[in-house]
Amino acid sequence: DAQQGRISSFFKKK
Amino acid sequence: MLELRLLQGSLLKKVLEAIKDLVTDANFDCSATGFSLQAMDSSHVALVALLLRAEGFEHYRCDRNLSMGMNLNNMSKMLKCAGNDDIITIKADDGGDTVTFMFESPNQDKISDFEMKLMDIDSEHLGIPETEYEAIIRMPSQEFARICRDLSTIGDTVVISASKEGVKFSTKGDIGSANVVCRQNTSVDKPEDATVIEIQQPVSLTFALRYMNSFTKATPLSNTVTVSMSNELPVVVEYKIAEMGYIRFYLAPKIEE
Repeated sequence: DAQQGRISSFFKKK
Repeated sequence: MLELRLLQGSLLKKVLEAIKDLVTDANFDCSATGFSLQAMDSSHVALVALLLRAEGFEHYRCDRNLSMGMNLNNMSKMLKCAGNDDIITIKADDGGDTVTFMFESPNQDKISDFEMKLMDIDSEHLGIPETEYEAIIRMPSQEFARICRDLSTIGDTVVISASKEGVKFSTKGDIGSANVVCRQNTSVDKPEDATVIEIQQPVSLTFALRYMNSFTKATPLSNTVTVSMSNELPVVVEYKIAEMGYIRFYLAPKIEE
């Protein structure tokens, strides 16, 4: 099954 | 001191309805640029970014940058007390622990104020990089909402595949499968009814329909929606807010292990 990605792994903390 | 007067109060009511189920608590940031918000859902899969530009307000006073933590369900309760034609003014003092929403009826014969307690919210602000998307689809927002709603009765995830031929929404579930293909269509009477597909290269991504359906709660804000995708990146589902700004939803794709 495909795994759900997390948005925080694509966009870095400011 | 902060004082923001919005003639079209219904816009703010619609914004809250669009985000309150996705995000529980959020900081509203007020600066010279405008009234904005960035927040993730509790599982950090989706992110919402809202901007209401200062120029869109009839009166906009923000003496210093202010971040106001609000429970969106409570804010929605208060804004539901405003009439659809009411003018809404948001007021707060620097360093105060409350925000006041003032509602004025169009003929000024009823004026209400609702004071809400603010809260301290520890939120991460993420930097969203400028991206040249490989596929940009603009279509009627109601059509997009319809597709998401229909497919979610069949399956839990949607594969969105965009190519020069069109954009295909596919799902599979226990009872069967479904595909909806939308082709570019610009021969329409009204520009907002058009489906426009700009493709640099074919893109195919898988998303949870539960989130897509949640984003479509912003449909009343705009006749059109723009879906921007690049392979292996979060999709952006954007609803423009006339004359004022936008609400953008970012959703991380599902990735094959």
